[in-house]
Amino acid sequence: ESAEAKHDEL
Amino acid sequence: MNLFRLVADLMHLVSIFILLLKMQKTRSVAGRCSRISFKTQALYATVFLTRYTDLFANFQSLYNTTMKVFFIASSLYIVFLMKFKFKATNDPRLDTFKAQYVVGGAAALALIVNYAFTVQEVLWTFSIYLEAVAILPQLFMLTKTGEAEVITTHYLFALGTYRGLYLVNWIYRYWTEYYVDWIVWIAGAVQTGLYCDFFYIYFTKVLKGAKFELP
Repeated sequence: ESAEAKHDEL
Repeated sequence: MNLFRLVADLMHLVSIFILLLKMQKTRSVAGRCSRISFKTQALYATVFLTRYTDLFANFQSLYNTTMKVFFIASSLYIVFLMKFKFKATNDPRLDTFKAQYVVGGAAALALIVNYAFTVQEVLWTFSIYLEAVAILPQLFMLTKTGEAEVITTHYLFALGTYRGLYLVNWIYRYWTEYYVDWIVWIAGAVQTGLYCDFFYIYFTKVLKGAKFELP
């Protein structure tokens, strides 16, 4: 899982 | 999405609406003792612009995208209002917190402590560190003037609640989906900690009808 994909919070 | 995070995000929205309401109502950003820090608002605009660089590349949900657009647009609008429309009423003599140091500190730390050394990741990490301290110019201003208008304290309370609920959300997410994000957690804990003094006075004075006044 890429680092970008896990930023799901605002 | 869980209830804690949803309510937190809604409190964040509420805080922005309170700020816009206050600015429109008083037609200024500097009521007698209700000043809003331009530096804090400029820092928030910087936070959103550097965090949501994935706006077009990474679609999560309509909710996520809508909120991102709203946070970017509203923060830029607030900065615009303070810089141009209500410029005459914005008193830089009270907004004396050295914001360049926290920007520099957040940038340096983002270059050293991050998940991946890419432009987007470093910008994202920078935004996390910067958000943690973005409220400092506002709190500093409050300390300097020693008192605040009730609506300003409601703004800070909504912001502080938003941060506090994110802490609860992280605990919940850790237990339900084994979600771990140390950078966000530590920065978030620091950020919430900054509100402790304010919360104490808000609960002991403002909610009992007294004026927000520092001892």
